[in-house]
Amino acid sequence: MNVFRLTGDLSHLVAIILLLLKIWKTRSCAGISGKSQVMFALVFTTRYLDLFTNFISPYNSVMKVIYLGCSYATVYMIYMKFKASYDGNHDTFRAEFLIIPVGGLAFLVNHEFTPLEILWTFSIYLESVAILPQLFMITKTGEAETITTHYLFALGLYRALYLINWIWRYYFEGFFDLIAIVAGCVQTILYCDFFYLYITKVLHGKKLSLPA
Amino acid sequence: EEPAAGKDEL
Repeated sequence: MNVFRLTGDLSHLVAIILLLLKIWKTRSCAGISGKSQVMFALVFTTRYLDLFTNFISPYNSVMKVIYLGCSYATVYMIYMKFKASYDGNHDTFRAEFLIIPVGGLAFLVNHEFTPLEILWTFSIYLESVAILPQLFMITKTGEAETITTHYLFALGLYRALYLINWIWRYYFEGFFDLIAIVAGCVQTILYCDFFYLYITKVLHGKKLSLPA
Repeated sequence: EEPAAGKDEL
């Protein structure tokens, strides 16, 4: 474990908790893409299937349980509890256009052709594009609540920190996983224009609004 | 057995 991976995990945890609190406190999921949240729940489900069979450390197991629990709680709140506030008209990104190609790619490009490995690979590829419906929704609505931008910033930052973690691990442990690295680069690149808007607008106290 | 290196990450 190195400081980049630890801060990356904490940034990820902050993002997930931030979103959960935003929906719970405001009792509304306006501006949140349910499709992205469903895909994140799918990412954690397919990635943490070894939760009970492959113990790595208390930290690892606790974080997996938290991620799984929070992502399902978020999906539940969006589609059940606060369904009335779900903005389906703007959450129109065709998720199947992501899930099907990612599923096919996981079959073709993986480290080992076994169910667990293919599902893990699927979760890595899916995570890299899972935020697209959310970013697409923001372009449709033309704006985002400030708390939502903080959520997105923390979420984008987590994988950027993981990229540094992989550089660190390559130099000090000789470890690298090309699938995770390439997908992590794609994932972080997708946030670049959001990062630009976040830093130039939100951090200057402005609301994030796109030229409609 | 030792988990494949990448699988110790979240």
